Amino acid sequence: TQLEEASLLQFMGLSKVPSPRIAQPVPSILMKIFQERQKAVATGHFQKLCYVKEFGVPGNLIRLFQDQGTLSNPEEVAQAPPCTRKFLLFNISVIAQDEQLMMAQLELRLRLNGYDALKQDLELMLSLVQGPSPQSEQKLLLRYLPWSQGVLHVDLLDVVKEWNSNPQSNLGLVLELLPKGHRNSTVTTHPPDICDNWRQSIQASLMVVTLTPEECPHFPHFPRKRR
Amino acid sequence: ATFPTLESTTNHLCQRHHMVINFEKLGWHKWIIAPKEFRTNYCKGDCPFSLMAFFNSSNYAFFQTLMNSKTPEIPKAACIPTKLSPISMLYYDNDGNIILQHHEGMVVDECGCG
Repeated sequence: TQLEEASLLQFMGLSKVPSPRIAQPVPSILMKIFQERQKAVATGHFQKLCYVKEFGVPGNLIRLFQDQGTLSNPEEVAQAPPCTRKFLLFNISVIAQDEQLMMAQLELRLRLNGYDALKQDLELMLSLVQGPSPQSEQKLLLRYLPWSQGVLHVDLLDVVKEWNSNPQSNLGLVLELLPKGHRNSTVTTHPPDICDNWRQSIQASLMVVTLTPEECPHFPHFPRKRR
Repeated sequence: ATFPTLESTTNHLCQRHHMVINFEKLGWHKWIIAPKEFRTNYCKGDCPFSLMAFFNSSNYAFFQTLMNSKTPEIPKAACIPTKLSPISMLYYDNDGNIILQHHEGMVVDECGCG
């Protein structure tokens, strides 16, 4: 029975029975897409399984990657207040070579428990880690957020394509969050909470949509092979 | 739905039978988020030569059944799925990531002799 179970898991792209330590909550958008796909199957509209209309992109496989940055960056753990830098890392190695990347969206969910006492707009900067020193970071995004805003989506398709084609380049991302106007200030504003609280106030996940040619051979997005 | 309803006297003939796979009973409910179970069918029954046309049989199945009547060592054509459809599954992988994928060939829609 174990051998048969292993075969079935392999068919699903898994090496063993998953035992998630922390089961992250399923976003409502994923549950909605799942229900739409069930309806499509029930009505025989199998072509709809190769298009994600909720995101407006072709794709038959959707993954929501967990941020593993906190686990792999001891420097961050030791960081003293104001601890505004957070390291993000997504292990996307499970994406197979034959999958075409169609969408990669970073979701940053801010629960402002650590900063809400400030009631200030926030300055958010996202950088790509390219080497061991902070000087090698490539700035991707600088955005101001109203203090009450909770969710931010960032298109990372080009970045994830590069990580996928060259896995060694996936050194992660750095997120920096400061009260607006304090970046160049000589006065350090200390947030009222400690680092753990700060880290818990930001949750990052990466939604990736891919298209597998074998599963979606009828989809016209692919260039035709030469006969 | 493709085949006419078979009378109880023909229950031994090739046809689909309902089957429900419950992930909790498999012990997979901790990582498969949805569906909790899926309804499919299995194929079971005889494929007599006289009814081969009725069972949506392949040309090969005709010949195999014909050969069986002459040479019993050659088995009869088997009752097998002739049309399958996919299901979508939402589950956690080994890293705790959430996957939404459709898997082909999970539900037996029709059976036939092949």
